[in-house]
Amino acid sequence: MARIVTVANLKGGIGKTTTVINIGAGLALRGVKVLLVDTDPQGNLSTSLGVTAIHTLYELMIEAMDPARVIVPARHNLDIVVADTTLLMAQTTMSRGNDWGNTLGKALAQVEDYYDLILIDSSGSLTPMNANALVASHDIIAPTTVEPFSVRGLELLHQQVKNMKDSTDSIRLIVPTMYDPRSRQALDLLEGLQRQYGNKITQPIRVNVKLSESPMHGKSIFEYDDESRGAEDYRVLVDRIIATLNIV
Amino acid sequence: MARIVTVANLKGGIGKTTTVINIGAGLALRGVKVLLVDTDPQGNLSTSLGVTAIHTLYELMIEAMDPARVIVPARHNLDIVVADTTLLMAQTTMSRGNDWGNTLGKALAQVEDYYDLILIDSSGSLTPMNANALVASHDIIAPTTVEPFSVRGLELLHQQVKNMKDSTDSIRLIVPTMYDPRSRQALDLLEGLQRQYGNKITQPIRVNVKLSESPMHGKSIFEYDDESRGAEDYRVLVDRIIATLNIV
Ligand SMILES: Nc1ncnc2c1ncn2[C@@H]1O[C@H](COP(=O)(O)OP(=O)(O)OP(=O)(O)O)[C@@H](O)[C@H]1O
Ligand SMILES: Nc1ncnc2c1ncn2[C@@H]1O[C@H](COP(=O)(O)OP(=O)(O)OP(=O)(O)O)[C@@H](O)[C@H]1O
Ligand SMILES: [Mg+2]
Ligand SMILES: [Mg+2]
Repeated sequence: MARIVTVANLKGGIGKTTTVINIGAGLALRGVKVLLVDTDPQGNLSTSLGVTAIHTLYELMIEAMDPARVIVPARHNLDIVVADTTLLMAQTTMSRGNDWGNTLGKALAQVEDYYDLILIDSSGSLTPMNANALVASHDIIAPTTVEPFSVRGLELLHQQVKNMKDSTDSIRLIVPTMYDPRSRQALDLLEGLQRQYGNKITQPIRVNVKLSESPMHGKSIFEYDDESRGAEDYRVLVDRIIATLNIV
Repeated sequence: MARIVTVANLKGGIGKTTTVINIGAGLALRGVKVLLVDTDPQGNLSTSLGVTAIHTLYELMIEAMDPARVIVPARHNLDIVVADTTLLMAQTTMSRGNDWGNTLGKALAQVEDYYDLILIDSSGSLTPMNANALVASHDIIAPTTVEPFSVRGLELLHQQVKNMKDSTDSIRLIVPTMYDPRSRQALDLLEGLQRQYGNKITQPIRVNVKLSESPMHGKSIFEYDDESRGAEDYRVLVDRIIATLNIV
């Protein structure tokens, strides 16, 4: 029975997709059976792993297509459901149905037994699609850059999750991303985050140009440059996720 | 009769809010009467200018509140309509009405005669709110960082605008942001953008730490550090906007 995890933060451009790719790939390398699900109409998840597919999340969720036709292998132990702009049509359709909040949850229930973990990439703002992902999730991992807009987006995420699920307990881990250890302001903000959220704050992912280059080559950080700071930091995060979510 | 301009790109975290603040403030300093409208539930626009308000865009659009009660002065020649998370409720309400695509347009029509320019900040993904902003706009300014996800977001924006308005002519300017002149990859991508979009590409806004510090102090770049690269680059952009949109 898979654990469903969404990577989310209302602020844009703070490393959500980068985190989904590299914890997904990192867990698959440890033998965890992972399904990645892209819910962002930009479809950056599949392009970053060099994967194309004929059918998308829209067909799985809205047209009730057989999951076997939609799910494609990305790597060993790593499958993916891709997204594209057809998903934009789903937003209006979804917010009209009676039980619209559970559309994604119902679609994923069909495949939960084949995976240890289902990892969802979400887009920035709170759309009916993102609400679906948060509702369907057992756990939420929230990346944040160490600057005020992003920390504010994190607070808004906590508010939204509390409105939907009556508690913020499902926000298990907060991952500081693009962290620059030389910046005084970043250090101060990181300490502020640790005071506010305590043990939920993971070790930061440091800023590393290899992390912005690897998606252009359709590779995870481990494939692109296994010796890099980025690979090292995401390995530490994968350890923390295995321990926190009792995956293996 | 105000010109309505939306700053948009489907990719998150690429400088939309930073661009709205600094071209809004730059135009106001030249004597242009500007109204800023925040349509992002995160409400980063108002905090970046150190402005708070009691009433928000939600009340103007959905509860038909008198604009005079919602609009607050931010600086000389610069007023603002703020947003907050109540706007998230609007997304579901808006996509149910008959003429939902014009909700924002109708609200702004009430105040068009008092301004030269109405400048709208949008959130990343395509929500009913963002669709409203694009439909209501005469012109669209699209920031983009010089990296593949953002350039892809720009292409998707062109597709969406074409679907809504039958042509992409309203995308007047494309503004490269966070540009690092030392990066070979950035230079190649910039040249690629210039080949694809020609004269729409403005001079880039260079990466400048002052631009990420100024919003934390509730100031525009011109107030925070008028001698900085960021202030210089946004002044050049303001000139280009005045010439392209025939504002004054
Ligand atoms: N630790 C890092 N060091 C350097 N660059 C990074 C790092 N993490 C992410 N990036 C780069 O920053 C940009 C934004 O990251 P990403 O696209 O993962 O953010 P996102 O939150 O998914 O954005 P969106 O809101 O558009 O979905 C990308 O170009 C990515 O390659
Ligand atoms: N030219 C620049 N140089 C350095 N930092 C910048 C520059 N432009 C913007 N920033 C910083 O980058 C971050 C993202 O910018 P901003 O919030 O304006 O993006 P956005 O597109 O509005 O994001 P969202 O998708 O969440 O609305 C902010 O911390 C901002 O201060
Ligand atoms: Mg993303
Ligand atoms: Mg913004």
